[in-house]
Amino acid sequence: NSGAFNYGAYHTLDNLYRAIDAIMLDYKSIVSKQLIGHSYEGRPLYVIKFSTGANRPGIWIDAGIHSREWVTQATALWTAHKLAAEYGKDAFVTSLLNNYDVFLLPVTNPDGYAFTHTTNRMWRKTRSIRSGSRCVGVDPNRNWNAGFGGPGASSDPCSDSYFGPKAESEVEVKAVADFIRGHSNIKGFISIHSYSQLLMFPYGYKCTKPADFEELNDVGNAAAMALRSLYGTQYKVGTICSTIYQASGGSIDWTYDVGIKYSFAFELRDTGRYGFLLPANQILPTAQETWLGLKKILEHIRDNP
Amino acid sequence: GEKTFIGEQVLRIKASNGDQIVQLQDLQSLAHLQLDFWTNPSNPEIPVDVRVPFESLQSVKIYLESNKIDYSIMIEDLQEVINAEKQEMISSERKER
Repeated sequence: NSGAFNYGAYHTLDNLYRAIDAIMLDYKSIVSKQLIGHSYEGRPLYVIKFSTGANRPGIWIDAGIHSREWVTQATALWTAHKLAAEYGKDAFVTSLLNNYDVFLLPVTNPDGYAFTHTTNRMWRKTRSIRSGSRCVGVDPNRNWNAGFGGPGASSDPCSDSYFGPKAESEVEVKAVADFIRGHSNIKGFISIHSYSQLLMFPYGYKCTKPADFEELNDVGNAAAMALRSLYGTQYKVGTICSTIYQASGGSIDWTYDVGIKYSFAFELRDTGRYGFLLPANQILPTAQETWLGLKKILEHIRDNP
Repeated sequence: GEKTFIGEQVLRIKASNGDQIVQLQDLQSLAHLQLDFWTNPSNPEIPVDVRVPFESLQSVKIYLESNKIDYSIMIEDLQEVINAEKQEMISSERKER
C-alpha cells in the first residue's frame, strides 16, 4: 500500500524501489514503470510514467543525479505518490495528466545513492571506474554535451566535479539523454538538486541570457513565490551563471539547447546549517513547498503548449 | 537581532600562480555568493582567507576544486568559535568579580 509508506524518512535504494512498485500497483491505470537503462554497477534506472492516454507530449522530472542530495530522491518519491493519488481528485493534477505524460526518475544515480548508504554519506559522483585512474566516478552533472569540459568543471578524475573522459561517458547520463532524444515531444525538463534554495534556468556553460530569458525568469519567479507561500522559504531565481557561476556540462543546458524550452533546476533546502544532511523531519515540508513551485511551472507548460 | 554565523566556514585558499589569483578575483566579484574576503587575492605567496556563508559552501568548494586551487578549512564552524569565545569572556568576567 503506497499510502502507508513513510515518505517523511530517508530510505535505502531497495526500499525506494519497493515504494515505486507500490505506487505502480496501487495506481496501475495511470502509473507504469519504465526501465531506461542500468547504472555502471548494473542497478536499474526506473522512470515512473504517469499517463492517461496515447500520444501525449511529455514532461520530465529527475532527482538524485548527485547522490548525497538525499532530500531530492525523497521529494521525488513524495511527488510521485502525489501525482498518482490526486489524479481524478485534484483539478490541476487531473488536467495536467489529461493532457501530458509525466516521466519521473527519482534516483538518477543509484550507484552513488547506494554508496552514500553504505560507505560515504557525502558521495556526489557516479561510481564508474577507468583503467589508469586511481579515483572513482564522474560528476554526472558536468557530463552532458553542453559546453562539455568548460569552466566550472574539472579535468581531475579525483575532483568532485570531474567532467569525465567524454560527454555522456556515464551510462546514467546517456540513458537519460537517449530517452530525451527518443521522445521528440518533451516540453519540460526539471532537475531536482539540493541545497541552497535556488531555482535556475539556462545557461550555466555560458553567461549569456537564453533567448527565452524573460519568460523563464517570470515563470521561475512565480514558482518561487508559490513555493514561499507555504512556509516562507526564500528562493533565488535566475540563470545558473547568475545564481552560482559559470558551470559547464549540466543537464538543463543540454535539454534547452536540444529544444526543451522549459528547462529548470531546483536546489532545495536549506540555506541554514544542514545542507546535504537535512533532517528527515524537513522532508515533507520540503516536498510540499516544492510541489507548489513545480505546479506553477507545470501549469505554465500546460497552458503554453 | 544579533547576526549569527551558523555553519559558516573560513577557508584558507592557496593560489599557486597568477591564473589562480585571477580566478579568485573572479570569485570575489560574484556578489551573490556573499563571500567575505579577509585577504584580497593579489599575490600567490599570500594565502587568501575567506568567510563563506553556509549556502555558498558547496558552490565555492566545487569552484576551487574544478580550478585545481588548493584550500583548507581554517574554521570549521564559525558560530561555534564565536560561542566558545563568548563563553570564555563570561567566565573570565566572573573570575574578575
